[in-house]
Amino acid sequence: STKQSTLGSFFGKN
Amino acid sequence: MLEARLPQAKLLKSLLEAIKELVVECNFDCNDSGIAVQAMDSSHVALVALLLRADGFDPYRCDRNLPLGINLTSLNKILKCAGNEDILTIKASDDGDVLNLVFESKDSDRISEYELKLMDIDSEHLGIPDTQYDAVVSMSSGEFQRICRDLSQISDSIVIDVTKEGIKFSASGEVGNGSVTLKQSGSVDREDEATTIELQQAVSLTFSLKYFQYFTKATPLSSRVVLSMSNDVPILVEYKLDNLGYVRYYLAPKIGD
Repeated sequence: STKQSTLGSFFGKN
Repeated sequence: MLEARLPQAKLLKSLLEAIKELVVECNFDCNDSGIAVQAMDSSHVALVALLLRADGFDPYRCDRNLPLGINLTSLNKILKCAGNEDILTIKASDDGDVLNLVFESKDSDRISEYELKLMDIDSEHLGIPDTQYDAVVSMSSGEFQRICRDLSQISDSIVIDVTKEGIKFSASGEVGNGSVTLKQSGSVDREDEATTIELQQAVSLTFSLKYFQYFTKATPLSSRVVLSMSNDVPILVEYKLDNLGYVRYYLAPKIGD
């Protein structure tokens, strides 16, 4: 099964 | 202050269609180089990045950084009052709390003026790293839209596999399964329909189809779409706007437990 990731785990906050 | 004029209101209408399903309100960041939007959907799974370069407008004037906080539902209501072929001018003053929109018919015998109330939006701005992707696929935007629509009949997830032979979209659900494969094509008559693949290494990724269906609202803006992918990182889905800029979407993948 797969789980939806979120963008926060790839892109840093500016 | 900002003053920007577009020869056809249709373009802004189409841009709004391309983002309003994902985002309810966002800042349009205006400066002397153009207008940019970066906004995430409420679940922080998808992000839209929009750029309209200053030289795509005629004229364009913006003296300093001006963030225009806009509720897209409200903007949509006002843009419904514009004719597709109307000349559109938007204006905002530095300290104003409204955006002026002027719609002018081509023969200038009808001029309508609206004011949209602006809002203060505290938006989270993400730094998107410059990425070398393992697979870059350029294909017909209409074909991509059709594949997303067709496979959404089967499942709410889509698997994308790219090899040097082609790109395969597949879905598996309760009714059964389905797939569409596009081969890399060099000999099609119409350039708009060709599929081209630049591949460093094969990729296989799973995404929520719902977001792709939101992204494909941008189809009227460009005959081509470019999908940039590496394993286990967000996909970049880009629609280039002729001589104006781009609409880019990023979508976080579904990852195996």
